[in-house]
Amino acid sequence: GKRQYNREFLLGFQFMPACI
Amino acid sequence: QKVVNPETYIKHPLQNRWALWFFKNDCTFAPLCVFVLISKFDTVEDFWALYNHIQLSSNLMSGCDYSLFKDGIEPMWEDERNRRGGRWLITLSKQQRKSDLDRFWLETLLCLVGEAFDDYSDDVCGAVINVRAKGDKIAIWTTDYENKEAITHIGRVYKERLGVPPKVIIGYQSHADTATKSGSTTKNKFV
Repeated sequence: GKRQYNREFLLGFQFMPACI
Repeated sequence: QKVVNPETYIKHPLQNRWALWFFKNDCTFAPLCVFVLISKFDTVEDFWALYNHIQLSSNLMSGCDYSLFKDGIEPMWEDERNRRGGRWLITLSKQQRKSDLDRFWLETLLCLVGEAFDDYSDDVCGAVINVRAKGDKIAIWTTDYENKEAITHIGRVYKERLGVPPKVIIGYQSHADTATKSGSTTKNKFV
């Protein structure tokens, strides 16, 4: 299937510390 | 040894790789007036890393565009995937630059990278924001102006996601009609 992400899920990552 | 949850270190892959382009429309030397590729990304984390480090659309000078397209599709009508396509167009009033522009553009980006249009997301090529003194525009570009089913599904979901009131009509226009229009408006293929 498609990798779908809803807006709340996506917004939850906006200010996460960046992965290195 | 401590077991670390993979959620904390594996980036979340997107369905597609996306390319963000920048265009400045009012350059004095035409040959230098080209699309500049800012960056490509294919994970949720890298999307935000890019989004958080570029100017908001409302801070751009008039004449500038951002375009987000699937990797491999150029942000212009001439591209093979756009040639027979069209766009759902959102036109904003001058007042809406403060209230809605950045919010609408982010929502548009989230629709694209999150594949909000279900199976019809395959018809999506990208999205463009035009910052203009006379009024800003945001559009989602799709690949086939004859694919009514895909276009209407995308339009319905998009309008709902933007929170555009039901009484407000949005239009879908083919790029061919936009390119050959004589006046300032292009006829809608779908509303």
